[in-house]
Amino acid sequence: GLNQKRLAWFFFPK
Amino acid sequence: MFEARLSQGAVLKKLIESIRDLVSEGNFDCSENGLSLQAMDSSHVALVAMLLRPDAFDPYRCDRSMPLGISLKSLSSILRCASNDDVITLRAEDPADQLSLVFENPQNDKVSEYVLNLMDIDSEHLGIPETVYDAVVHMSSSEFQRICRDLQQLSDSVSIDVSKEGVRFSAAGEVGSGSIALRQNTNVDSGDEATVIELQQQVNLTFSIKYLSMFAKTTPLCGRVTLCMSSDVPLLVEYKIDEVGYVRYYLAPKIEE
Repeated sequence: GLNQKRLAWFFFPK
Repeated sequence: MFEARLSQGAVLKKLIESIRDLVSEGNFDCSENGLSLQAMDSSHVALVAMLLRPDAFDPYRCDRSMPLGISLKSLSSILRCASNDDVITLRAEDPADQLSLVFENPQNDKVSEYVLNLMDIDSEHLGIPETVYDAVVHMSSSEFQRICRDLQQLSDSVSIDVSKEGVRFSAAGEVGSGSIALRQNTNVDSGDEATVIELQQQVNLTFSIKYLSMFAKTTPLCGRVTLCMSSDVPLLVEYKIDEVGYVRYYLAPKIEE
């Protein structure tokens, strides 16, 4: 099934 | 010292109403680049990034960059005391522990002053890479809001499929399924109604409708919305604020592990 990812999985903390 | 006078106070009212359900608090950063905010929702799935450039204001003064830690609920309560046609002036000392808001009516015979207590907020800023998207859809913002509202009746997820033919939104749940397809239609009378697609590559992604519906609360700010998508990267939903700023939302897709 599909899983909801968090944004930090794609974007990096500054 | 920070001071910014917004002749169209309604822009700020609509802006705060559009994001207050998504984020409860955030640091509004004032700098020479304008007034900006980056904040994530509590589940860290969606992010709002907004900017009002200095030319949104007249005058705009910011001697030194500083954050204004604001509870959106509190700011919204105060902005509801402003009329839609009021001029709004924001003012803060440096360092800022309060934000002063002055509302002036167009007749110039009523002045209301409010003070908002600011908060210390530890905010996590995310670096958002410059992305060339595979598919960009420009469409009517009220149509987008309508589609989110309709498909939310069926499911908590929506698939967005962009191809040369157009864009298709589809949802399936226990009661059944539904889909709405929009064809490219640049030959409509009203510019706000046109659907325009820039396509490098066909894209099909799935998102939570709950978040898209929250983004769609920005509809009163702009008649148009832009959806930017590439496979397996967050969706960008952008509303422009005239020529003076924007509200951008990022939403992580639902993907296979």
